[in-house]
Amino acid sequence: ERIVVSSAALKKNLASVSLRNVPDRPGVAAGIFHAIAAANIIVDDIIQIETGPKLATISFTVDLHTLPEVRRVCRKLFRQMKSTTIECEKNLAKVSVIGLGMRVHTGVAEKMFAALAEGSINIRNITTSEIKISCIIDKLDGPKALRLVHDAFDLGRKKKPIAKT
Amino acid sequence: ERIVVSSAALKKNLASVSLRNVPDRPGVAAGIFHAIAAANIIVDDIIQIETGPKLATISFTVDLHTLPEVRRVCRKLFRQMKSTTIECEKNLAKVSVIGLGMRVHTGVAEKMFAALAEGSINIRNITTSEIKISCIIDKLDGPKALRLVHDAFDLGRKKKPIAKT
Ligand SMILES: C[C@@H](O)[C@H](N)C(=O)O
Ligand SMILES: C[C@@H](O)[C@H](N)C(=O)O
Repeated sequence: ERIVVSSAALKKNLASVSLRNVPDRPGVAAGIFHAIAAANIIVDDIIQIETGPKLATISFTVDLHTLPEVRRVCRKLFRQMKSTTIECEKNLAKVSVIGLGMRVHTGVAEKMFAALAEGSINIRNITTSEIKISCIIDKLDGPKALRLVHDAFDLGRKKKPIAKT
Repeated sequence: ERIVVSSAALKKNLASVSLRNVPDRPGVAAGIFHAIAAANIIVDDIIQIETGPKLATISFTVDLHTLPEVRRVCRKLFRQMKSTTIECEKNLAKVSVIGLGMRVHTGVAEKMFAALAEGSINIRNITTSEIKISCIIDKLDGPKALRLVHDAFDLGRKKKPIAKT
């Protein structure tokens, strides 16, 4: 098994914006992120799930201090679309494990989620790629989450930070 | 601007499983992916969005041929939880752009979404990281999507596949 979890990271001071009941047809995502890019807003991660026939929820994270501007841009965008709602959450953090070949086994995701569960930390959003698994959690859970994940994957300061299974 | 989109990729023969109205409390994600790992199912990407107080939707992609087994594992898991529903989608593909420093500007996401919109391709799910933006689309849109994204980011076979902006 060639999975290598090499490090864990904590990103603080995040806010999330969830756009619910977004019309699920071509061009909508492009329009949203064009407006956001035009306002020079930096987006951390983007998640979208289809929620029903012709509807989707798009959730993305931004630095907390940009939230007022993001809200303004989104409200303007959806003025016409009465069904789309904008929900903002402050006080979030993102804990991630970074590695290589993580997609080969679900084992790494399971281990990370279990580590957070051990600390009774609620996982609010999840996004993954082959080299990174990120969980959005409450800001206050941040430092504890990082510690739990470090321990679960044996990533200590004194050790070589590669855990092979 | 140090964004470098170096390549695009198409992953075919994917199926997605969406678990809706999953209880949003610590330990649930760990339990789900423990059962999936125990069944030796390989998971491609995992997305989770909170959908209401104490509820979340978890959506993940798997290779199409593993879908029957995934369904079996999920049904068993949620036998007790009457509110959780399992939705499976076949005939999906994932088109991705890969690069470095992509999170610094939303511009890359916008450009990718716009390229797909040009081809009237509906983006069904989205997941991102600093080095990768992935869109789940209908399988039939796959080859066209890859071509559109290649063109949008100037990634040709004859050219050096790095597009700096
Ligand atoms: C919802 C949004 O992603 C839409 N499906 C699009 O293609 O732009
Ligand atoms: C829904 C699920 O992710 C849950 N919040 C957990 O922490 O496990």
